[in-house]
Amino acid sequence: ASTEYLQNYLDNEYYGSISIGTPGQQFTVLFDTGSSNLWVPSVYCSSPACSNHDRFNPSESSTFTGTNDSLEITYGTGSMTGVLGYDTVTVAGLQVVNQIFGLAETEPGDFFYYCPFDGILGLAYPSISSSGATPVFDNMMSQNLVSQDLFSVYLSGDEQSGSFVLFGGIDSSYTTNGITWIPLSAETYWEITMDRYVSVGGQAVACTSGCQAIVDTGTSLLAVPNSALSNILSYLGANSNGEISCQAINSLPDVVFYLNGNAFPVPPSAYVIQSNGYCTLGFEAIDVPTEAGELWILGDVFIREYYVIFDRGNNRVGLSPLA
Amino acid sequence: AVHRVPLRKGKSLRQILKERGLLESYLQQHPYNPAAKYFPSF
Repeated sequence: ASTEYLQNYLDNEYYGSISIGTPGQQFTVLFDTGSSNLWVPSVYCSSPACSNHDRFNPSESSTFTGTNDSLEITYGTGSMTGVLGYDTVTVAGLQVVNQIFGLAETEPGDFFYYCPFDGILGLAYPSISSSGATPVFDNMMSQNLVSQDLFSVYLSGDEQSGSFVLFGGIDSSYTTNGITWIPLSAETYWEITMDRYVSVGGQAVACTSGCQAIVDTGTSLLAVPNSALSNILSYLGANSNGEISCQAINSLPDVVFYLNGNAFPVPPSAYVIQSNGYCTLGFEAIDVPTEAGELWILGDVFIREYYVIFDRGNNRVGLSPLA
Repeated sequence: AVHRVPLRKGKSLRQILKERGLLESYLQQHPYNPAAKYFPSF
């Protein structure tokens, strides 16, 4: 069974469209570099929770092939189960044939009714794909649909539009400040090594002996170890809930990550989130198993500051400053 | 062979639940742990 933990997508704001089947059936999905499976709701899910979403109907696709393999998608309020099937998936005009994907069938928790996307398209490595399902980008590569075995992501901070995922190339207009390449430390998630401490205002606040980081478009904030979060909140003058005076933004320092010998600053304009006159820090605690060591998740707060190239051909991440 | 998928920035599920007064009860019933995505058994 495949398991997706949807509560982790509570904060995501960026969505795109794909179609599945022949003729194509449209879905809004989250492009998630922190997972590897593709799934969408199906017509077999008849609950009110599913009624607010587009649902895939296999009987209306001439290219669909079913399987008996099961799928489980765990939501915060329960789980949705389904089956795996194969069909043509169209992403940005690319037709990926025989793509395996999950068709969610049974009733999830009621809150799924409000979920702003229908499904998730995972862009991480096949090694973490549930049920051994081949990820979409692996099929794009094996079917020679992309000229380079990489994709890149730009997330715009302010505009409702302008953000994109680019399959098979790099948009040079977003790399005028140069690209720094960082080798992956594991071919699972897009995992890289932070080789020095994380600093705030020049002070080391965490990761003093090196640690791991995952670049994840499916996580909105900067997820940091519990121990580091208290240091960061204290240093930045926030309360324990991460709330801070909006007037303080101009005087706050950069948070700096060191990757492959290079500094990658994130300014307060990026890590302070303003909403309805209140300001909070865009950090959240992540409590990982001890054996996993110190793990950071560089989510959208980080990605909005850098054009990110996910290079499967060379197993590396490229970062180009946008400012 | 370069293909661009435009992404639109919209409301998050958290924002939607908050506007409908459902966020607090949801989070009370289902404490949020970002690690669950990377360590499901944890």
